[in-house]
Parts: sequence; C-alpha cells; structure tokens
Amino acid sequence: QGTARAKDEL
Amino acid sequence: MNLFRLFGDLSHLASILILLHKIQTTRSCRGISFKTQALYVTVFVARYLDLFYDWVSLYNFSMKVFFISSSIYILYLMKVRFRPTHDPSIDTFRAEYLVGPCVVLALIFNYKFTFPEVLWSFSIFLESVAILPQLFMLQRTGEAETITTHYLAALGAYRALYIPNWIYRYFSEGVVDPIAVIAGLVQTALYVDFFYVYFTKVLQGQKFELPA
Repeated sequence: QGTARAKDEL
Repeated sequence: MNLFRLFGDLSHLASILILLHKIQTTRSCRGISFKTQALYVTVFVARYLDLFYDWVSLYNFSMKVFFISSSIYILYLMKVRFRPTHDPSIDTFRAEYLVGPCVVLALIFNYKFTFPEVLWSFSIFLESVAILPQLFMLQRTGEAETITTHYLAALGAYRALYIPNWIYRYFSEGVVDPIAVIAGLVQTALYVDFFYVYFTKVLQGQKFELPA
C-alpha cells in the first residue's frame, strides 16, 4: 500500500 | 502484468519496428528528428542499465536489451548509413533545454537519493518530453509521410496505454508510482494535437498535413 516505483515496468 | 501494459509495450515495440521499416524501405530518415532519437538512447541507457544487476523477468530483460540496442542502431542508421538523407537544418529544437530541467527535476523528485534512482527519475522525465523535437519538426514542415505518422501513433499509444495500467494496478495492488504517472500523463498530453490530425486525416486515407 502506498507509493513506490514499479520496478517491473519498462 | 495486465493487458494494458502488455499492449502498451507491444505498441512501443511496434513503433520502433515501424521506424526501422520506414528507414530501410525508403532508404531515408527524412522527417525523423535525430534529436528525439538521441534523447531516446539517453532515456533507455539511463533507465535500463539495471538489466545488469536487477533481474525481473525474461520478458523485462529482453525488452530492455531490445530498446537499448534498437535505439542505438537507429542513431547509426541516421548518422552513418543514411546520413545524406538527414537534414539538421529543420531539426532545430534545443534539446539541452529539455535535458537540463530533467536533471534538476530528477534531483528533486526521486524515490531515493541514490545514483540509480536519480538516473531512473531523470529517464522518466526525459522520456515524457523526448518527442518534442520530433513534433516541433513536424510543425515546421507541416506534413509527414504516412509511415512516419504510424510510427508516432504507436509511440504515443504506448504511454497512453500505461495510464489504464496504472489505474488497474492501483485497484489491484494498491500501489501508485506518482513520478511515472505524472510524467506519463504529460507525455500522453503532448500527443493530443497529433492524434487529432492522425484520426481525422491519416486514418481517413488522407495525407498528414497541418493547416497553414
């Protein structure tokens, strides 16, 4: 829950 | 992975294949902004160097390798192989006006003040505006080959498709990536004018021409 960088996105 | 993101990535992949096809078949890079392409190399190298130390998936790895290598190959085609077909006198947007502010923004807005994270933020911000030299060139010449407009449409659709992906992820995973989302919205908004002409003219079988 919250804000984070989506590491699996390109 | 959801379908929005998958189709977004495929659209991105398609855009590069369309661009390569255009350059190879017409043996010319006329109408393509070298500055925009150079900015994409910067974006991909800054963002995807993590492929050497962060394993996500084979899909993720292959895409990163493809985006870095194809963007460098496009620069080679423009600067070496088909150099005479590139006219720098109409590619006049000042790219340094984009890079500078993106460096500053990345130093302020990042998820962690570390070199890779700042580099990642920088690449996200730079990607959102990297198309500007190309759109500026289009504006200047007032027309474009149809194949070039298909390239731009696929490229614009890619980040646009990431928007429903982020909404979907917010509801399914409860996580938001505000830096990517805000930059992605800006990136998509820059294409609005282009998409208007693309849908009302090119897809109706007419030539892409801007009103004088």
